[in-house]
Amino acid sequence: LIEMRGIEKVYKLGSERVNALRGIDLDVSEGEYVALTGPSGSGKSTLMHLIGCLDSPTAGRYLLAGSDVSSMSDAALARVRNRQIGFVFQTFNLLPRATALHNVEIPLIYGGLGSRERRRRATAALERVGLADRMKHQPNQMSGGQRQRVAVARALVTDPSILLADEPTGNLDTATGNSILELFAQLHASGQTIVLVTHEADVAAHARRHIVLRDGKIESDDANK
Amino acid sequence: LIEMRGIEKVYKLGSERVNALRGIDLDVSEGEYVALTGPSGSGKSTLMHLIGCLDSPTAGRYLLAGSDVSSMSDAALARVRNRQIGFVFQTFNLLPRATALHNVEIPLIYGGLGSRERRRRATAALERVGLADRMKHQPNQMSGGQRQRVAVARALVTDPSILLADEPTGNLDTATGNSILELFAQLHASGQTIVLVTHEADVAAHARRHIVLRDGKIESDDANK
Ligand SMILES: Nc1ncnc2c1ncn2[C@@H]1O[C@H](COP(=O)(O)OP(=O)(O)OP(=O)(O)O)[C@@H](O)[C@H]1O
Ligand SMILES: Nc1ncnc2c1ncn2[C@@H]1O[C@H](COP(=O)(O)OP(=O)(O)OP(=O)(O)O)[C@@H](O)[C@H]1O
Ligand SMILES: [Mg+2]
Ligand SMILES: [Mg+2]
Repeated sequence: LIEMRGIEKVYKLGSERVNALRGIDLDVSEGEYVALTGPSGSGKSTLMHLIGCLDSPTAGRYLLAGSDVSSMSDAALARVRNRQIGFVFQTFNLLPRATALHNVEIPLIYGGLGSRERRRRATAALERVGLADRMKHQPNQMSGGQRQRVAVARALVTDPSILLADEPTGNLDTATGNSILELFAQLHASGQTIVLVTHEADVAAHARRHIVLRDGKIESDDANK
Repeated sequence: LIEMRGIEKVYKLGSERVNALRGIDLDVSEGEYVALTGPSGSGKSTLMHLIGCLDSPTAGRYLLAGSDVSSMSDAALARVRNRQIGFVFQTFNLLPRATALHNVEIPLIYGGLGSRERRRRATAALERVGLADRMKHQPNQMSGGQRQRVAVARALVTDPSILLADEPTGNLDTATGNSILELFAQLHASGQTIVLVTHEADVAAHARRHIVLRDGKIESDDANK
């Protein structure tokens, strides 16, 4: 499903260059549940943005479901992002002035779904993350962990085949975090591919495969465990 | 140092009321190191904002260093916040278009310090959190954990007598998180009062006292351990 060869990502800041990814080879098959860990600044979010087609690599090849992403048009990339991929951002990226319900409906608007069905699916997604009583509230009226769960609901509402979650439990207490991981376990059991970035070892232990990044390279990958 | 009696906080959302804090009695002495934990939405950040004089309670009394906060003028509150308190926000609250160095200098500008001394202290604070090579970068050019550490540096640069840190290691890997906790241990040893919100049990174990919040009330407090 995901095939990367020699992937590099350089950020240019004025005259300076930050080599965020220095040659990544990665294969992820359909239905796998992968945890990605590594030190702060090691390139985890950068790699997730590339997998999710939110950014382009500086060098290297990326085939998603057999298609070469670098040769796809912007419109085709947007369709892949909206139809196949659900993304939980490390920074949540919610619209501050829209209700939780509206935030979760947004991916379905792009998908062309009717308003009644949109509302039904978005409500169900918010119930699944335990926020049934927060539908009409805006992000700036919620706690950090509640905003994070709205971001998880928004990523799941399109029933994506690939879920990319960047630190989805970073602001959640153990019990609430476990309920989100339980939700991911159900998605994994139903065949979704999941890539999860975390800095917590016990969260990484929920995945089936563990890749460690360091300084923009894969330090270890227990793929054939 | 911190004396709260019967503290309540109600958020009014249209016709709805959210009782975020339902009667908190709390005493924190100078030099204590307190961890505050509890489920997502239990009121931790709300309580931290009240302790840090960033918000006013709906009811109850709060004495900070013997002064009744509710009777202080806005100017007096701003002076207390700038001189006595360092706050690490759960949402970092950095200026996105300013460099890391400038973000950390800002509390010193309010304090009326000269520009050379400001630069020296801000540089030292960023070095202490391991971001010496990131001084000239803006927050949106950094990783999540790097932004979090800029927020820690900014809270420490004024050498506050009270440090309030809301989830300071939420985006950091274990090694980087431990270096921040090591920094807090040094501050505690030098007499600073620290209140730390965390959802990670091993982070809470670094403190000397552990208060657990649930549904806006103190569920347990091992103050006399
Ligand atoms: N500005 C606001 N307006 C309305 N309600 C709010 C606001 N901020 C917080 N709340 C509500 O008050 C309650 C307590 O929120 P608070 O942010 O203090 O929780 P928390 O313990 O810090 O949670 P987390 O661990 O998720 O960060 C929550 O139910 C939240 O929805
Ligand atoms: N937009 C950007 N512009 C410039 N440099 C960037 C940008 N985003 C990230 N970087 C840099 O690239 C490197 C990798 O960043 P990345 O966000 O991928 O790390 P990370 O592993 O997710 O870290 P964290 O665990 O702290 O979230 C870091 O050194 C960071 O400063
Ligand atoms: Mg990251
Ligand atoms: Mg909070």
